[in-house]
Amino acid sequence: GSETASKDEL
Amino acid sequence: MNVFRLAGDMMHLLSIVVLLLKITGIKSCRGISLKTQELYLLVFITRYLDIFTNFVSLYNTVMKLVFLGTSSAIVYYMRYDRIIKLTYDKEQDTFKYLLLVAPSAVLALATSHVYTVLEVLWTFSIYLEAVAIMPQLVLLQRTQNIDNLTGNYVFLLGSYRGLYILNWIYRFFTEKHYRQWLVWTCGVVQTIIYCDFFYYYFLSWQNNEKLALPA
Repeated sequence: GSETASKDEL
Repeated sequence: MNVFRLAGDMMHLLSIVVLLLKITGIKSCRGISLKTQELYLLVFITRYLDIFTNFVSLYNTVMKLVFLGTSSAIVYYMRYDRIIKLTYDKEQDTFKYLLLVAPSAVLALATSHVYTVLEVLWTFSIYLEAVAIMPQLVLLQRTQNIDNLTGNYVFLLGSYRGLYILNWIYRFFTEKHYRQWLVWTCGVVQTIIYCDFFYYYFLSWQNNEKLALPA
């Protein structure tokens, strides 16, 4: 998994 | 950013605006769960702690500030506004915070990707958002004569979740390294929680009747 990818969503 | 994500964010924003307009316009928060609103505020606070350290885009930063501001305003009005607080169905809004917060905290501690304060709190916010609507749905079941705005509020919120799933499907196929099982699982669980509500919402809309959820 990529732990930072979703930080661009709200 | 794809069209599903943008539409999802707009639905989310619209749901909050509809709720704020209802509360301040008719000076009533009847049928609205303060517990759900406080849980959403907690979701936003724990998720957006990175607001100044992790800059993504002006859009993201502005939206985060808007979500924090508007949900704080809703909680403020429901708790402290002289007139509005009198319309809050406190006796009906009985769902226990701990029932949602404790499992979310335990799961966050157990499954966080990295053990930093920000990361654990972010994971906590993902779990908590999935279930934060439950006090509101329980309150809706207990409320006779659900007004249109309350029904529309929950409908818009559910639409936001549905559109985010389309956004994830889109990103899954268009971005090579977009794999987020935690976010996806919680998002799907959250959307499933709305299914029952959606069923009765469409039924009432089709029959041109007032929305009522069976107890």
